[in-house]
Amino acid sequence: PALGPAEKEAVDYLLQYGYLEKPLEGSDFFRPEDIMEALSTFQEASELPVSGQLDGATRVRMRQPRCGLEDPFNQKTLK
Amino acid sequence: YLLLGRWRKKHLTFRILNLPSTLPTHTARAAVHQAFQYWSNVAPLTFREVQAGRADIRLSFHGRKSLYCSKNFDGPGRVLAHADIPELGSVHFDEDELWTEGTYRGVNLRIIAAHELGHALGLGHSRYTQALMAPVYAGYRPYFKLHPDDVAGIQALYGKKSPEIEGEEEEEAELPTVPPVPTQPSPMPDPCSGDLDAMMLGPHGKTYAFKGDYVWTVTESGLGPLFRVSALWEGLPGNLDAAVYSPRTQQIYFFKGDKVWCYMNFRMNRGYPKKLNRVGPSLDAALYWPLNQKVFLFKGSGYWQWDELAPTDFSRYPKPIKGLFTGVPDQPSAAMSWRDGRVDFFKGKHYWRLNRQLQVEKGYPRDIAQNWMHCRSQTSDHTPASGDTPASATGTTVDTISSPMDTTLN
Repeated sequence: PALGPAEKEAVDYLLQYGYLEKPLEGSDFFRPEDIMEALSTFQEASELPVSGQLDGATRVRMRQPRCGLEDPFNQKTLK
Repeated sequence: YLLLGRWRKKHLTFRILNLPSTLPTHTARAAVHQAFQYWSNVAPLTFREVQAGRADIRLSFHGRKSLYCSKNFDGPGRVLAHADIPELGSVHFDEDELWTEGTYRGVNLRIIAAHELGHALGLGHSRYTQALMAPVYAGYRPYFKLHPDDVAGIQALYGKKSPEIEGEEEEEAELPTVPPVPTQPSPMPDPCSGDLDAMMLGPHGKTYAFKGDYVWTVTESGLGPLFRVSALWEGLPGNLDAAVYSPRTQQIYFFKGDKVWCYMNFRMNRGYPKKLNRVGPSLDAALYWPLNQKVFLFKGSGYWQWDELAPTDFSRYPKPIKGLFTGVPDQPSAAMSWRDGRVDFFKGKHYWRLNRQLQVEKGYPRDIAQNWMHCRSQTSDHTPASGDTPASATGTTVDTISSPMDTTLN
């Protein structure tokens, strides 16, 4: 499904900081479950309630000033 | 904490190339000096400022675009700064931020500088949101101090600070970690035979071909002379499985059997060779793909994708080569990529060129000897490639040129 501006901004953030990887095989679209997993990882690493949804707290967190380097977090490292 | 690399010395120099306009010079300089001190207080590191010439760590402020940095900044807010990992040493701050000291307004230069120096010293981002190395700026703290996770991270890299180590001037000696390479090399290979152990687009854009105990450079105008592999990379054996250079980290990885060797230029990194644990032994080939900045490792019909700077979940690999690299044979003997994203695979006497969509271009496979090694078909006697060891007779000759490697050997 087409993403709205807020969702697109969030996906760009997740891509830029290493939470989401552009699929090498197949199409350029992300599967919703991949985006949800990346959002969950971001929320967990940010000590936010983990919903996998782009809620207000997650958006605010993504707008906070930060370092330009990627984050190393994924579900495996968080475990 | 996450470790991204380390300096092979503990006494480092730094240079402040410019300062922000939002702070008095002495205040900004004091903030940067204090940032270094956070780390030298807990680890046996010393930092000496230099006013001119080359320094290990170089701090500067630049705007949205810079001639000297490929990573743009984004104006006020969002990205504040970035830094390179060891042993590169660049630390850049966004000059559009309101850099401050001693106030809750703006962005505290001391804390951000300390964070970026953490990267420059080898630390990645911490998952503790209160740690200095957390990715998000937590704001000004008047009584700032390092989080235990920051301290544990830096001490994992450089050890704990102890009075005995203070004042030591000498650099760490590099301990040999591998037995000497056997002195009897295999016969000098003939570049015109076509088949290769490995190919690599190395530092400074030089292309290296590996076969048996030898390596040579390949340019558009000819080949460099053949050198023993161990003459260029001390401690490295011949008959390699694969070689790959990562411009992202400036590391060169060599693979043979169940081991990996890691070099920066021609110097082996401490602790190598290491055992290959998470990917299979006896790899076929390796390449760095600039479009996603990942290292790809190939074996049989499968590949692994490896991110050097983040933990990689290898449980999803190997994946089938054919699923990503369309038209490529299994068990390639070598592979390399170009800066524009094109990729070449080598197998036997042929090579396949892939476009940026990773599909084999029309007209491939082509002949390695003719198109890479400057060999031409010949009906008369064969001329050996170089040296006095006869190369195998292939019915081709090779054009050699003065070595582009001479300067690096010097």
